Amino acid sequence: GVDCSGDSRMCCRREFFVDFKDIGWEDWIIHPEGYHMNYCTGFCPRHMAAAPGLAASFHSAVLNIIKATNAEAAADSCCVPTQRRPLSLLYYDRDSNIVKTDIPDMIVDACGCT
Amino acid sequence: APKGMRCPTCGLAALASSTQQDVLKALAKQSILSKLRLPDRPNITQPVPRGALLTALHRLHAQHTDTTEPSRIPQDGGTPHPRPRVGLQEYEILSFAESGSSTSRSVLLHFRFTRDLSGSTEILQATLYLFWAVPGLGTHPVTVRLLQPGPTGLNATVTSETQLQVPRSGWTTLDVGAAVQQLFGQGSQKLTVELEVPEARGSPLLDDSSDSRWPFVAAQARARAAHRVRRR
Repeated sequence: GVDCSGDSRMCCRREFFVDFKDIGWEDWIIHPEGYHMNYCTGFCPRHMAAAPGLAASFHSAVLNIIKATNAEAAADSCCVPTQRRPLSLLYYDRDSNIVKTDIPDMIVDACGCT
Repeated sequence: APKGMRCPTCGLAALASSTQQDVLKALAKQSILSKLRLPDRPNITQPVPRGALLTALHRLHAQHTDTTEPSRIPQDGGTPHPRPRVGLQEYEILSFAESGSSTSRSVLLHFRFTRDLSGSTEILQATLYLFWAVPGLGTHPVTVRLLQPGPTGLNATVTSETQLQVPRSGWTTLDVGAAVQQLFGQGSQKLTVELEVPEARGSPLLDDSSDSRWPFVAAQARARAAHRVRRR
């Protein structure tokens, strides 16, 4: 995955942090202080249309060439999360219980083209 | 994306920076609430004192380091067996006691569990933590009863009764997993614990002013697996 820098327009991961104080949620979320959400943005040209891990594969390279040369048959590619991790939260629920849970797939760690 | 359709995040780039921030914040809020199965953010009217929270977390952490692998409570209340590792969302819940009516011989404690998880969550383990304030020497007998309200909320029934001999002041734990699981299974949220001493010796618990020794129940829960049908 590539992190966005400068004015790069290709598919990359942009960091985005939501501070719970900013949104007035610090009274019910005890920990952490915010959410490193992050998101994927940027263009995915046809020749990049594959998961990053498959790029070295001969077959995926052939498929990409076919896609790039046969624009009519190919679907558009999107810049999407390819790696995510859970968000651990300690919070008060509606009955003032204190709950700790790991919400899966909440933090975007890497992006790639579909 | 199908041919001619825009990617989900394409629209975001076209927005002004401040609008982009607002959209992402709204998305973050919506995402957290939906994953926690909350219709909206909880309104905290009675936050737990910091001392009580820290004590509960400390005791919970100490228990985790003592037991390498938490056990699963079987439906029949028999011997616990190891918990299978699956990729379902898990929860740890701390419910602090609300004081009910008390006499010179007995104290009622109410534990209200989350209605957001009730019914859709399986209780793996639950432990009641009580801090005894025992005056003088010698052991002190205490009867602990777990009560569940009837269907109308009244006429509580005793689901279990345990006799304890308290030798000194300090924390005691009691396994209440089966009772809490039964409670969740019935869609109920309130567990009542009655503590009774044989003679009028006053409350066996410390008074409300001792925040860091507030009784609590620590429960481990897991979202129930959705029923799956596979076709080959």
